[in-house]
Amino acid sequence: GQDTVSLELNKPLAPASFNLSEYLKHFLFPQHECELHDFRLSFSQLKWDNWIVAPHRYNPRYCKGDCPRAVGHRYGSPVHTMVQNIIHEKLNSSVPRPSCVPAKYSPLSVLTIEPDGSIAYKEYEDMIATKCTCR
Amino acid sequence: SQVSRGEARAAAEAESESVAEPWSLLRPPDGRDRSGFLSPLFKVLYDGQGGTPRALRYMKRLYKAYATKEGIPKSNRSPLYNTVRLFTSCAQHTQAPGDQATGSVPPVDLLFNLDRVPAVEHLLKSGLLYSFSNSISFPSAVKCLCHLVIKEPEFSSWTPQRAPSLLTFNSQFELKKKYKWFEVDVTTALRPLVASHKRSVHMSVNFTCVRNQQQDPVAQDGPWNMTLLVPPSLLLYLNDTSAQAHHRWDSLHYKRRSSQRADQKGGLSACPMGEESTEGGRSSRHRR
Repeated sequence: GQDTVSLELNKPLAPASFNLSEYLKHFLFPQHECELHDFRLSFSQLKWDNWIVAPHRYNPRYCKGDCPRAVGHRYGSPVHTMVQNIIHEKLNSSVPRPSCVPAKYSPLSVLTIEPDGSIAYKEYEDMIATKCTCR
Repeated sequence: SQVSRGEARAAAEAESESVAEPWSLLRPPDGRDRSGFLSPLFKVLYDGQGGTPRALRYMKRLYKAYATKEGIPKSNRSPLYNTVRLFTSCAQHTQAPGDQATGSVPPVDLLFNLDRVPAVEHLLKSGLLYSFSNSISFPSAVKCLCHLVIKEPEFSSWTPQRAPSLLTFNSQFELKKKYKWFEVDVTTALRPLVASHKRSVHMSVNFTCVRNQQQDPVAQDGPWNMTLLVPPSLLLYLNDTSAQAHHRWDSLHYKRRSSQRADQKGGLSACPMGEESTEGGRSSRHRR
């Protein structure tokens, strides 16, 4: 393929309107990559307000975005994630691309009124997403 | 897609309506019918007993001390308990007027219903929470002796005859000058009852207070009006061992273990070959 190579070499490196900083920004800070998002709600929206006295606002947060192909360095993903990506792209697109999901959570303290009128302070595990990953 | 989204939303609404109380996943199932049932929040706030809003105020203060505004548990709390329950007495009965001159508090009969304490919650500490109906300042620090009698719990009616008493306890505490709330530790008395999953606890409490001579020898004597005391609530500090509860000591332990493991790894690679060979030798000898 020497002729194709020479053709390639003769081609201008980049279109005249190419903007390096735009390219870098897109590459380094992709717009819709997998990351943590806030979602503040009140317990009345969950219809839990007749039990819960505190906190007034609850932000469970959630993970959303595209999983980049080179996930290892940024999401602590296992090599399996890379393999799944290759399968999706090269072998069988019915195998889904890796998903953007929570990797770590933090607990939530609530003050609840029990049916018998007693009052309880409780700490529940895994109520707020604190880190995302691609799996 | 609009239509399907609308349908999806309607389905979600219906679904969430039909969901049982969401915390029922985290709370012991009780067979009681909830249909004709006041919302517990309404019950607590408006059931007319002076004690309840007071209890709610106390628990809100405790919440602020233990968690941030967003509900994240603060690290300054004891890592041992992840649950605190406050019970107001479902019936109290004052036997006789106290004697103001000596600062003795009239004995009071209390019945606490501990139905809500599931078996997975283990008692670590317990206290009777007293508060004054008006703010009171003591002429000086006072020492109090609390006398607690645990009675037969299945007490049929509130007749004045004394039920056979199970256990009696004494506990000492001191009241400083400015006090809004104070807690009398009754852990020793409550622990066997909570551990044996008693559904209700019937007790009679009275205490007498004397001025603490050592502290303020010069302070003038003077009766203080202990009848301003509101009948106490019962506080249980528990460790919920279920999977849904947050186990701080677990995460602390995990952190400590992982840091120890890191040290050990560092130690092994740092130790001179000689030791490592004896290390190896020792382990093979051990294996032998």
